[in-house]
Amino acid sequence: EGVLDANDTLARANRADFDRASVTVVNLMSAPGAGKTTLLERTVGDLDGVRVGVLEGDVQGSLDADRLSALHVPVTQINTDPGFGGECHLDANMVRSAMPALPLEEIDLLVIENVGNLVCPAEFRVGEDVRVMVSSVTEGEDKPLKYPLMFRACELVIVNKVDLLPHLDYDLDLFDYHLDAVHPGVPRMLVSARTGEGVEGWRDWLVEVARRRA
Amino acid sequence: EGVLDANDTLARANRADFDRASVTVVNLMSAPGAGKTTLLERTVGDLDGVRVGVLEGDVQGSLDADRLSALHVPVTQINTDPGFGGECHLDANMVRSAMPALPLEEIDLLVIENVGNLVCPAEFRVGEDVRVMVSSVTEGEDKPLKYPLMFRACELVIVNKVDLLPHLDYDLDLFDYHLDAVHPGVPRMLVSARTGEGVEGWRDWLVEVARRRA
Ligand SMILES: Nc1nc2c(ncn2[C@@H]2O[C@H](COP(=O)(O)OP(=O)(O)OP(=O)(O)O)[C@@H](O)[C@H]2O)c(=O)[nH]1
Ligand SMILES: Nc1nc2c(ncn2[C@@H]2O[C@H](COP(=O)(O)OP(=O)(O)OP(=O)(O)O)[C@@H](O)[C@H]2O)c(=O)[nH]1
Ligand SMILES: [Mg+2]
Ligand SMILES: [Mg+2]
Ligand SMILES: [Zn+2]
Ligand SMILES: [Zn+2]
Repeated sequence: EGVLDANDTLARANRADFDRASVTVVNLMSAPGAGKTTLLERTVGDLDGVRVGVLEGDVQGSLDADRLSALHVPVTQINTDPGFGGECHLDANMVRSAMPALPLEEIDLLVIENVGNLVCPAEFRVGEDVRVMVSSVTEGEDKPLKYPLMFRACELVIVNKVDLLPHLDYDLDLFDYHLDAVHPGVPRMLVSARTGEGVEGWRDWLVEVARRRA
Repeated sequence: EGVLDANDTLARANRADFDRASVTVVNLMSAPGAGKTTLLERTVGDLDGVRVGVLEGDVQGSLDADRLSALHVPVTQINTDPGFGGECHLDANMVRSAMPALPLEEIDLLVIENVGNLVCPAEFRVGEDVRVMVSSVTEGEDKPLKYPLMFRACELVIVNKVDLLPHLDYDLDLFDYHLDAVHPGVPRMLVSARTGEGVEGWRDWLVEVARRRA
């Protein structure tokens, strides 16, 4: 338990720095390939005047950061390998180490795209204001029951890839039922990052969260 | 590094027990929801006379084990939470703790379905003969570059959910190109656990691996 206490202390220090700079921070999590980066590609370029930055967390490489920097949005990359032993999650220390590279004075909203993993990212606070997860309909309806901590830790569950529903044996009501079993009433929205369906709602949500602070 | 050394020692002890019982062990890994359990549902019931058992690794619950025990195949469940701190992977100690419950005298092949996670399961040997991973076409072509350790650690990469290819912007050649960049020439097979396409190849591969030992 000592590891999580030390992490919380650093997360609070990060929080204080973000508050001083009046930056709202969203921690975006999901299983690998659920569509986090694609959703960001569709939204960060135009957020109603809210100035956005992205902190990309990946084990290796900068593929996601490269996709987003093409949109002229400030993006900073953290790699857990080699920097942090190849960890499958971001923690407060990693985010703290990236602070000097973050243009906090120039942004209103920082989205942290966490490492693709449904287990431990939800255990480590990094200094965020709010946590959001993306759940793809291609993963099955049972994920809330199998990976409950993640679904409980989030304030919003984005159900992505709904364009594929006609081609899947996926029961949206069953997913909702399982989600309500682990996190009753948590807000959820149906989107397709590919077709754009529902993405307006996600964009509005981000603007509203950024404006909460103003 | 000490953790991995201790783990390797236990993995070798597991290996020795499996060898004594003449059981071939396959460690099956993937991101959450790639289709491991669905593939096993399609194959373990009828493997050309090879007697199969399954060891299910999950954070919580027995949903996958329940699906498989309906096929009258011996299934044993390991839960990392509460037993092992909610870890996002199986390790050799967890598998060792399940040994007494495994019907090793009655089976020829043990498939270990690991926790859904593309990062750390590949770091922990558990005493397996061979490692296989499932990569779903819905995850994107970039996963071999983003999570290279997993793709390098496996002897076979099953590309699943090919029934969805007509509805995705997924480029199979690009995936192959990225896979060959991290694990040149690794055998791969295209399957759909939903329609049954290519599943015969997976079944034959399992029979052949089990017979290697005979
Ligand atoms: N379209 C399609 N869906 C599939 C296929 N294989 C599995 N699925 C679906 O994918 C979802 C997840 O499948 P599972 O077999 O539970 O995946 P898993 O890898 O065992 O998941 P975890 O054990 O939680 O990591 C379910 O909704 C399945 O119906 C396939 O070949 N095609
Ligand atoms: N059909 C469909 N595909 C999608 C959608 N959103 C994303 N994808 C595809 O899903 C794959 C993964 O998308 P990414 O945005 O890279 O996923 P991610 O969550 O950022 O992945 P990691 O960062 O590796 O965890 C890509 O092939 C995308 O094109 C969607 O709404 N519908
Ligand atoms: Mg991404
Ligand atoms: Mg499964
Ligand atoms: Zn982790
Ligand atoms: Zn792990």
